[in-house]
Amino acid sequence: RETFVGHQVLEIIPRNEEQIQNLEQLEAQDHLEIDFWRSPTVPEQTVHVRIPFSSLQDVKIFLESQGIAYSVMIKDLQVLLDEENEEMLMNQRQER
Amino acid sequence: SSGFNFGAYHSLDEIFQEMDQLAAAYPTLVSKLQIGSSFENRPMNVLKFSTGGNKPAIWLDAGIHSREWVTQATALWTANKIASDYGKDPSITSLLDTMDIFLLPVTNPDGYVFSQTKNRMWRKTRSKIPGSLCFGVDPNRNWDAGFGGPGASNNPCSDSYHGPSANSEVEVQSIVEFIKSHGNIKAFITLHSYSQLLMYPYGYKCTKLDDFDELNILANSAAQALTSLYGTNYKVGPICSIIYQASGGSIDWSYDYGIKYSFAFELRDTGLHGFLLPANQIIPTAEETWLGLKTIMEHVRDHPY
Repeated sequence: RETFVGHQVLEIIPRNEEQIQNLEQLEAQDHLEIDFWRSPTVPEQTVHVRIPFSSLQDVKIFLESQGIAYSVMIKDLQVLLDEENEEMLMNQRQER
Repeated sequence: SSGFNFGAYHSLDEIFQEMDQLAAAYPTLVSKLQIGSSFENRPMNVLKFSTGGNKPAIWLDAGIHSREWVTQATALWTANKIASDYGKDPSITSLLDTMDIFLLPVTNPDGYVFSQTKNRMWRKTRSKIPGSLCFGVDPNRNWDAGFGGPGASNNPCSDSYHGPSANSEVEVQSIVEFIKSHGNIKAFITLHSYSQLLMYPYGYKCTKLDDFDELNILANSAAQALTSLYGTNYKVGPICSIIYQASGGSIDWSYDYGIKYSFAFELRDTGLHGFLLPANQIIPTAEETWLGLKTIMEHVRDHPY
């Protein structure tokens, strides 16, 4: 099963159209393998993006260089996935 | 009576077993139909709620994007709600005395299994793309509505790949064929997550539709009903203006096909969990969504066309 160890989900709030375009440029860079959970649409609307550990530094540098503010929404995705999996297994045991 | 926990996430097999259980528990109201098979040959199982006769119908589907697990879970809770409320809740009783409901709880069964066993973030189908190393098509970019236009990717490796042609995905084609062969579907409602949105056409173009005023008022009433339970904040509007232009979407196809009451819900996440909505939020999500769905279904019942 594919793991998501070290993947982070960032919350970004683009301030203007230019920052939205910057985020669209980021989205187009296939090699970063980033996954927009909520895509950039209009200024001031929240964007959520999952970033693999290997691309984190590049993406954060890009955002900072463009003056785009962000915060970490999920620090390590795998931790949440492990919790989810454990809960599913527990529920299955209880139902049986 | 089956001991099924509606407040937990389940495997595809468990969901199918519970669908059988519902059909067995309410034999005069609920039946299971297979409307096709997925690319990997899993059944496309639909629950039909009918009190008999040839009635106009409402179509509901969930989980076209496989990783949005709260939608499949919400659909199953909804199925149980419809079945158990018939004969008790006057609104549901009157609805089912006037119309049938078809509910497809797992629209993308291959993707759902893949998201549970291989890649939790999978959202596409699992079809093989000739000439590409990548798998799968975004089934909500594959409908024959502005196919291949803005807001869909022609890169098979993209999460929003539209596919080689409209209806290339057997999961989409199966629904299209079913809707066409039924011939009397009056509402088409699809459940997605997350972002808390209630949308109506169009997504492939940004023009105002002929029924804008009616659909906008209805969607706002539905969102208000939904919000009344737990205060979950919804935005309402056409896909193009409240998310972005996106072509090949299901409700654009259904509206253009003549199904006036075409809506897409984006259910919770209100708490920064994204697609990983904790299981303890399934039932609250389903409960509030039900109020929105009911508002739309009552309007459809009361406004025949």
